[in-house]
Amino acid sequence: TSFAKKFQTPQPRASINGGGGNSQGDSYLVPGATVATILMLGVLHARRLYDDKMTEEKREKGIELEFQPDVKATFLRLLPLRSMSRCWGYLTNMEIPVWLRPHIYKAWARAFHSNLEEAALPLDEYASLRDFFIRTLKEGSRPIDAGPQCLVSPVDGTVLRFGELKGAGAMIEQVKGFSYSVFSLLGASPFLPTSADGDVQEEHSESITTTEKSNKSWWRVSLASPKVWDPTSSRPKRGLFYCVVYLKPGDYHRIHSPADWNILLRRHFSGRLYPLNERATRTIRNLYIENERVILEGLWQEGFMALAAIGATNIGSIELFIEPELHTNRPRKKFLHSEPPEERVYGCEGVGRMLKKGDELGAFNMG
Amino acid sequence: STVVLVFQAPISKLHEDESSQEFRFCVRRGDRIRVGEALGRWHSS
Repeated sequence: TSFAKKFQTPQPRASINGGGGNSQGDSYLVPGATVATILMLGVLHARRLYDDKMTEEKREKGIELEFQPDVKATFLRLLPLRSMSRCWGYLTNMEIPVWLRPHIYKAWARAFHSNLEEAALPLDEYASLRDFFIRTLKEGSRPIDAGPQCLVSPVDGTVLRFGELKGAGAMIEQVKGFSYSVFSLLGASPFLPTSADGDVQEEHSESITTTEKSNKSWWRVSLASPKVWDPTSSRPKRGLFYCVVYLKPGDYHRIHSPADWNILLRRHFSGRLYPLNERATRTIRNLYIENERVILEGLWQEGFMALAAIGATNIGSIELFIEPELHTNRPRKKFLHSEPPEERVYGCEGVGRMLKKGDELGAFNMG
Repeated sequence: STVVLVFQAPISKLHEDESSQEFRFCVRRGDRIRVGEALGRWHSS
């Protein structure tokens, strides 16, 4: 409005000596811009709430949203999301005055539905938003299911997908109409079962390397190994399963071990940092295999287990308590996004990092 | 942020169809879950 008024009724510039002719117009400029910005943010927020509501309604009706690439997703490719993420991390790591801390954290909790009563420390003891974000919880806030035949959730979040992976080219559905390969997600793994029928229990107990296995064709194995009674054959077969859990900004962001687990290696893919919200999963191809991620692989009582912690724009770095020296979301040395993953084997001769069910193993950090 | 868990778990020895799996997820799509709550269970036969 201020701009419009200014252009419609041009007035002589106020001189140093004389003026004051346009001072009233200028005084409208800042409030006008502020009001326009607030209105714009309000409209965007309302639109987002409306979209979320519509999505929720569709989900309740059982209508599954399909993959649908759009212009915004293409535009995201052009943005320096990693730099923006690090900038966000820098800002959120700044120390907040003690008197202001409870107000900011309460506002955050209101906006993202966090439960502040679970926080282990009083709010004014979190020096920065980043510290608050990866806060620990009060003792007993997350009881661990102690059942011996149960796998527990490693994080707080929303279950997006789960199921069994079948066939040699096992695919995980990102959203209806688009899937990605588990091998692309985890990388070339010596432990990942490759058998199509899921009967891969020998992977656990025998030390046959992938190379050796690939050299033996199925008929050679069949002829060389006559059918004899084998005590291990009375054990149930094993299938390969997956579960995808999404963490909203207000969720507790520490990662725990889903079972008693021996982690044998860690793989770090330095990729992009797209957002991972519901809209992004519907519009960005290969979201999970393009984003920066840390893969932990190892063995548990039932065989193979891998956990992929995938970063996003606002929560870009992944911290491992079992390997504090690992730093993710660093400035890139190369422009290309297809760098090979950096891998570290924990220990040697199969001795890795032993974790008990429920042990903390890492956290997602801001920026 | 997102976590993808990939793991082996027991399935029935005789049949491999959905109904005879021994490992079963005890969550549904869209469920809220917290650390330590069961994702799935299995029963040894």
